[in-house]
Amino acid sequence: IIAGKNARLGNFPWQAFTNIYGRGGGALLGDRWILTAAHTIYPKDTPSVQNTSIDVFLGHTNLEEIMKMGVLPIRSVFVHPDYDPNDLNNFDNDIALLELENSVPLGLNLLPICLPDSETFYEKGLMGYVSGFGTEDQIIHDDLKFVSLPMVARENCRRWLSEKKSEQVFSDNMFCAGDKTTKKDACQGDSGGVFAVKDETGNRWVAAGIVSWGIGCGKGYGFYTKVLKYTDWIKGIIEKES
Amino acid sequence: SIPIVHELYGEVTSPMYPKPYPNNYDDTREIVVPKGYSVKLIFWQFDLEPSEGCFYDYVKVSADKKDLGRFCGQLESKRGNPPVQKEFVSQGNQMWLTFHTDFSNEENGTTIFYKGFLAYYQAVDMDECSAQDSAIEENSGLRCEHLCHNTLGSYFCSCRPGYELQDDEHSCRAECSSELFTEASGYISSLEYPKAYPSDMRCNYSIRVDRGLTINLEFLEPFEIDDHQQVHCPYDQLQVYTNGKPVGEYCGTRSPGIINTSSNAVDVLFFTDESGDSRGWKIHYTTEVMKCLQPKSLDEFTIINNLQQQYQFRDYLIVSCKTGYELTEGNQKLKSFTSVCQDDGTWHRPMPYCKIVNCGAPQRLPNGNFEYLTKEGKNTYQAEILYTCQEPFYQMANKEKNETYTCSAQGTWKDKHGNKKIPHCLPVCGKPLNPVVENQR
Repeated sequence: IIAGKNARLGNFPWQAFTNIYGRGGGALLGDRWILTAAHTIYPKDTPSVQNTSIDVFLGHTNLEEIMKMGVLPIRSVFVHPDYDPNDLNNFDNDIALLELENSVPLGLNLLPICLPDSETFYEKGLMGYVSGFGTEDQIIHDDLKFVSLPMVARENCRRWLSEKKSEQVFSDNMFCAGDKTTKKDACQGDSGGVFAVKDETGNRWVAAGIVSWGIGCGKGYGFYTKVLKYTDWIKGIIEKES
Repeated sequence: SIPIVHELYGEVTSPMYPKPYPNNYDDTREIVVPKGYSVKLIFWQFDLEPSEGCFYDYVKVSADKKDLGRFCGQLESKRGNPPVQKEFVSQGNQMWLTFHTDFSNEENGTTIFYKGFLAYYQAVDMDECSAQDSAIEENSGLRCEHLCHNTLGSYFCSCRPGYELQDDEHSCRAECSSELFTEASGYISSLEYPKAYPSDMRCNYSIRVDRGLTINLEFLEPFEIDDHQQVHCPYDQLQVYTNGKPVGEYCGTRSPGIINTSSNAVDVLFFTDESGDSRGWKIHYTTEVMKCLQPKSLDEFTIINNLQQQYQFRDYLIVSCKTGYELTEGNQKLKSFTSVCQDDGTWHRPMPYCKIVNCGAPQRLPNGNFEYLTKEGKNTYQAEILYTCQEPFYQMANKEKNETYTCSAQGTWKDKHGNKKIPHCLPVCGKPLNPVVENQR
């Protein structure tokens, strides 16, 4: 997290720490599922290694403490079938679900986040929070950091990519967030964590996006998987497996 | 004589009949019929020279070593001694007919011809029984000691109940060692009752009736069996057994009265010594259907369906429990209970008791808890518990704050809608207790 703040216990109780091909994030859904980015499981720039271990931790804002709480065994992994790890310029469908072997006991520091059910969570300017154990200015921290970022209008996202002469695909399944005037952004190691938006009417936090990709860190916008597009896929898997 | 043997009937005539019989004739015909029959002789024609005392010509009938008559003359005449009675019956199976004629048949110098006689004989069944008093039977010693039965051409003897015909087929001896009574009611008595019973008897009177019947014995008066003032029944004894078990041993003059044996198998044994002249005993036995004890509930929750005033053999009862209680036999729960009244008057299985239904410890609610609304730890019928989820992290799927479950009569915990499934505590999403708050502006 670039230009973020340290999170306090209970601020982001859904935050998962994953260690697969490297540091990653995720968010707790219910008491047995982790929402994350597909590319943390099948990275774009790394040949996939079979039987790579997937270590998942939950329940704390400090890495040492969270790891003391023990790794959570995974029962199964569901990567979106349309995610293509071989297409370096396309992070479309960058979403995956990890099913924990056992339910986790919810508590103060361990609570799930809700899924979005409306486009109202994607209005431009709507502030969301991104949290993670990722890098900040090439420094890696052991404490969970967060940053608040505004949702950006799609046209602006597209224009910014064009200015950057980026060949990356910006699909309808994505949104971008950030502020060009600040360095605030997510960064490597935050992938899989969620862009959480407060639903003021329902008084709840919703996982509007998943940290997916960006062009560098802290230099413009960050790109996120638009979770609303995948709620049917998510619910379908969870219901089927329950 | 010329015997005529073993014919059942026949004809006897004078020589040359119906032509005049010869002079100076003398013979005796012996008529013999099979043993057991008498000889019956009938004169149909009789025409002999009449004379005073039948001195000249005559027919003599003899039987049973007796002369039955000496006859002459004509049947329709009073001269001589014609056989007016016509019929002669022997006691034994033999009869003799002697025919004698003198040298002439003249009257006043004129020869008169007489036709002679024509007689028929037939074998007539002898009633040996009525003849038993006769000298013949007495002499032969063959007299039925008890009962005589005449048959065609013979007879046989039998004995009164309790006696057995001996090898001589006439005499009877007391025999009561294996008397069997299978009727539903009847009388049994010592031999010769109410006269003195015979000596040296070993009698066994067995009463066997159908299963499910019980035998009652009623001793009638007089009751009299040889006794002794100091020693109990030293001479003669009457013993009663049911199913091989002794009920009592009786003698003297005091009747045992009525004995309800509660059994369908009773043996009455009677032993006598070589002396005594007591009058004996008589039992009127009856039977009734075996009854079972009136069933009684072991507790206040037991229901005996359609309770009867009385239960007898093959009746059955059905037992159930009040709502919330279950039939229990020993430690085993029963789905239903039926007991049948048996032939020995017992129930085929003992009464069960009704134990209050126990639903067992309530199912643990994942991510939730329960508390007892009734007595702590009470899991029996109508106990109530309250399920709650671990709020605020979990909430019930139906959004209720809590759910009350009651221990049902079926032994399961059920909610107010009758559902057995316990509530489901779902994780509460998106509501951190310590959300991020940024105060700096």
